[in-house]
Amino acid sequence: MNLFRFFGDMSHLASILILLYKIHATRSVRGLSFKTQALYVTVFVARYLDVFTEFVSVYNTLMKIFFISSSCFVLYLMKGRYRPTNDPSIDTFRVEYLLGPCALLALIFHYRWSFLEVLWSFSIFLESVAILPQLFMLQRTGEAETITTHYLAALGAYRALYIPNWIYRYWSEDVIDPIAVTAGIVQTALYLDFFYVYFTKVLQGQKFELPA
Amino acid sequence: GTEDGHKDEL
Repeated sequence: MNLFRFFGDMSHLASILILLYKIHATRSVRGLSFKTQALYVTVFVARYLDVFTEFVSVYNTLMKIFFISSSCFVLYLMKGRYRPTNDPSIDTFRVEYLLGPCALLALIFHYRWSFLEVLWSFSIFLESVAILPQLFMLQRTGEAETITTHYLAALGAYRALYIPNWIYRYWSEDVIDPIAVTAGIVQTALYLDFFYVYFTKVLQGQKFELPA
Repeated sequence: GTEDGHKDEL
């Protein structure tokens, strides 16, 4: 565990706490893509099924349990308690265009031909594009609550921090994970546009608004 | 090892 990865994980943890805070404070799930949140549940369940078969560390196990349970809780908040504040009519990204290609990629690229390993690959590919429905929604509405942009920034920072972590691991341990690294670079690249607006507007105290 | 990738990551 190096500092890049540790702060990356902390940023991921923070993003979920910010998300829960946003829902609680505004008593609304407005501006959040249910599709993106449902994709994250799929990602975590597919990847962390190994929590029952592999033991890495207490930290690893606790984080896995947290990510699975918190993402399921967010889905419940969106479809249960705060359902009236959810607007599916602006959440129109076609997730089948993500699920199909990711399943195909996982069948082609994996480390071992076993159910859990192919599922692991699938989850890595799916995570890299899971934010697209949310970014698409942002693009469509052209604006976002500041707290929602902090959530996205923390999530993007988590991905960005994993990149120096991999460089460090390659240098210090001489190991590389081509599937995770390739998908991770793609995932981080998807945030570049968002980060540009976040740094030039939100962090200067302005509202997150895209040019018409 | 390399074969399994970084399975210790989240």
